[in-house]
Amino acid sequence: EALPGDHDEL
Amino acid sequence: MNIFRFLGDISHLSAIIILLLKIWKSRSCAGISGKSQLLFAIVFTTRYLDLFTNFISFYNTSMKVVYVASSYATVWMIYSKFKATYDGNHDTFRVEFLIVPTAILSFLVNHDFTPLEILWTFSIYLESVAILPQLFMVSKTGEAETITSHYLFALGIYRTLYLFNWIWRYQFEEFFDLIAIVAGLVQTVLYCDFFYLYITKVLKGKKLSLPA
Repeated sequence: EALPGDHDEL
Repeated sequence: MNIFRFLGDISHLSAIIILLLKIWKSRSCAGISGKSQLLFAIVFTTRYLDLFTNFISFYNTSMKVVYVASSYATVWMIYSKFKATYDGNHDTFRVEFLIVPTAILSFLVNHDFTPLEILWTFSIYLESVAILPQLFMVSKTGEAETITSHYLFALGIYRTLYLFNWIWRYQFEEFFDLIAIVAGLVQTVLYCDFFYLYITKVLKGKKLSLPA
């Protein structure tokens, strides 16, 4: 599950 | 990084470059929806606010800078430099019907109720519908220049490839982001009609014409 703020995609 | 995500980024970058060159070389933005380009500029601005605070990699930062700079350059060319060639009469989609619902939804459905996260979520939702004014304009004019259809194809394929990237990441990294996946599915579905026309017409050398 994606953690808030750790968006490593463009 | 995986091949689908890399090809997706390349496809996205190609779309942006194709559009920039089309307008700059032909000195005309005929057939291009300024509203969609405005929405893309908003998408990149609200998504990359962490550009200076959250360094992920040189690739990530440089691509973000290119995306933001080129989207603003495109908006500037449409609304300023070549505004005489802007076809405002056919670019009539009501963007408030896209901005307001996506803004409300980003407050209701997000990963974390913080300004940066809500803005990121808003940009994800907005991106999924940002192409609608452009597709609407093509259906209104009933046709699109071949270069514009290549632009749309590259832009549509980028998020389609990202869908495969998310399958890959779920399989091998046990990572998934439901907000991005659902929005990416919506975004890709909106292109289906265009993909069909592109493959059956443009790839056979015909002009892209939509039943008006």
